Amino acid sequence: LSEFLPHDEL
Amino acid sequence: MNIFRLCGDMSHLAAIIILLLKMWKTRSVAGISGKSQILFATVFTARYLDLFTSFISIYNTCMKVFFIGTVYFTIYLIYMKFKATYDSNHDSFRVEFLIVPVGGLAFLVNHEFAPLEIIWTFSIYLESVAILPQLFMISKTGEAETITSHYLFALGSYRALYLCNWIYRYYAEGFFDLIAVVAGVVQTILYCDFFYLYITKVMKGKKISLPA
Repeated sequence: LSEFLPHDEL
Repeated sequence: MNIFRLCGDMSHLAAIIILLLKMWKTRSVAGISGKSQILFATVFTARYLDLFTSFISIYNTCMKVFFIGTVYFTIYLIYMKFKATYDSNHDSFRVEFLIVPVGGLAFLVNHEFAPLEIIWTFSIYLESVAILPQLFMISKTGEAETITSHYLFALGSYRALYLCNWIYRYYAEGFFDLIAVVAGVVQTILYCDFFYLYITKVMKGKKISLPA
């Protein structure tokens, strides 16, 4: 799995 | 977390609970678009793949698990348990006209050309239009039960409150996610016509019924 940008919202 | 974000999430949660209660209490899924629910299941599944890759908070994880669990339960109620009450004739929106362009757009316009990021972007774009089969169904039948109207109002308010959250976060934290904001604006605009009907009719105790 590649680096995933943080998405802190739902 | 800020007040807009919290209210948005609670509104989203309320929408899901209202829909489940409507179906469970009336033992019927009449007036509910199974296609919209399948699109929402696709949205949640695609977006919350990060449950496996990153931990943000207990709150975040619980909400994601709840959203995924309830949307699949909703689909089970529509297509299996209360199938006899499902109005498939009026749920005739062609979802491929949404999925294909949205998939293409996610490939072309994203923050990073990486598999999970493209899937996340796809979920954001798809969510913005996922309610269209439901709105199409209401326009076809010309009416919506009051409880269904409450569901739609809560669901539409959720993204509108997120817009406030993003404005707040831009000024307070310098946070700005163009993809989420543009999709959120589109999503909220799609509800405007419904919001108008809700305020002018449902809030005055009338049911939504459109002229034939």
